[in-house]
Amino acid sequence: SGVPVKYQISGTTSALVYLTKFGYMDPAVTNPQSGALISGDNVRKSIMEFQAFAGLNQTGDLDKLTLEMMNMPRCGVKDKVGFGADARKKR
Amino acid sequence: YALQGSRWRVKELTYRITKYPKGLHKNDVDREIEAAFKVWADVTDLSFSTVNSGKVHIEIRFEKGEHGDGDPFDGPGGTLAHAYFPIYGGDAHFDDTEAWTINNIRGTNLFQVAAHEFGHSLGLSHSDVQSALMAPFYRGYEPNFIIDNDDIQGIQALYGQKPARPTPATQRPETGGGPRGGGASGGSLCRDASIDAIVTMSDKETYVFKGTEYWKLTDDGVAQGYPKSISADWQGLPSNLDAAFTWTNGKTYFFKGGEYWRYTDLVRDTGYPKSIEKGFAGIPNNIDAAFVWSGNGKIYFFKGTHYWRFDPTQRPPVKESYPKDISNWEGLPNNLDDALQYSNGYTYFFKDGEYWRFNDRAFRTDTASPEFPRPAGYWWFGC
Repeated sequence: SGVPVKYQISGTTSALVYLTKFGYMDPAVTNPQSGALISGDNVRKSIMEFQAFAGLNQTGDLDKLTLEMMNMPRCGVKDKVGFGADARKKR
Repeated sequence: YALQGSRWRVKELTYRITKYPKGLHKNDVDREIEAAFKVWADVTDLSFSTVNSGKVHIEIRFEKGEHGDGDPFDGPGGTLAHAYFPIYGGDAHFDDTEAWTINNIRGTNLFQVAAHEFGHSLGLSHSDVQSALMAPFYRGYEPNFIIDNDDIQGIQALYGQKPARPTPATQRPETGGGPRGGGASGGSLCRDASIDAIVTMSDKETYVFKGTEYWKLTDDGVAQGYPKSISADWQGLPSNLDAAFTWTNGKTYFFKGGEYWRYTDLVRDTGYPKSIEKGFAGIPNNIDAAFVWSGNGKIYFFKGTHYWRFDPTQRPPVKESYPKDISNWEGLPNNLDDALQYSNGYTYFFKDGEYWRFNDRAFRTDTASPEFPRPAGYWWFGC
């Protein structure tokens, strides 16, 4: 149970997409068209927030357990709504 | 728990499934969705009813990929479903490329995911309590689902407590195998819940055999009109059986002493009984238990402190490395009464009126609350 069908998230880039999708990073910063330089501290902080939420040790590193958790089947609703209003709209 | 910030102003909410999944029967989906709403109705003053036309509060759809809301599904695994908070309409969408299942360890359990999504539809965000229903990660099938106190606190912060006498349905019956609702009584099975044999036939009906009698099980206990006489209904089958299983060919095999009987439905096949030595070379007489593991089609026999794996497609069908110790099956006792792989994918072992549930993915006896072993009378025979 809980074994992912596919292993989508395997490195920093895909992890950033995940962290952004689920509310741990500001989409304005991670948007590739923004040209923003993402600081390592920002990434580590976001990873630590995710680790805390997922009940993992807060290392800030994209370690094996963190990647495993990111690849778990899950609900598509954001864990955190920290960057402006949740813009979801019905239909 | 975490509250999103919006909630419904009314207590009577309506829903409709406007697009059903490919792989499940409509009636089964209706039942699971109703059960998922009941999780929340049981701990609040909310009520949920399905309507077939007009506007509803919560629309439910099974969709693939992009489905019109700008949040496309990603295929099997990954995101399973999403739902909208009350202020955004409350709708719940499920990824139709997932293998949605009901009462089965395999696939993704529809009831659990739906109950989680409806938590969002009612205004709950994700919880960082890992045991909570509102935790964002799918934990796998939980046959004995119990809503977490964290979820109850969260939903009651939005809608208050249930004012009238609460119904005890925060625990979902393990329908189709295991904890049952307590319907028709098992009679003498309730005085002593130890059994001789238990088997699920090819028609999916499960029977328990004990002494000279047998019972048909239902989701609520035992069927009306049971026990019945083995000798009256099962032509040529002896009393006080040792074990039974149904193989992948649909035939049911019963064992006693050094012999076995083969039945097609309730009719004995000609030429039986035969000797175990002849039909199941390598398996001892007077076995305790037997079951077929659907994962590999192999038959497992148990006796005393040992077990044997029988593979009819191999010669010899039992490898030289057998017998092995039952202690290899973490948490299982010796000297079993019988075993059964149920339609939900779990394997159940019975001994002295108690039963253990084996999780063949973790390969150990399941940990759950209440703990195993559990009394078979209460959970299986409706006592």
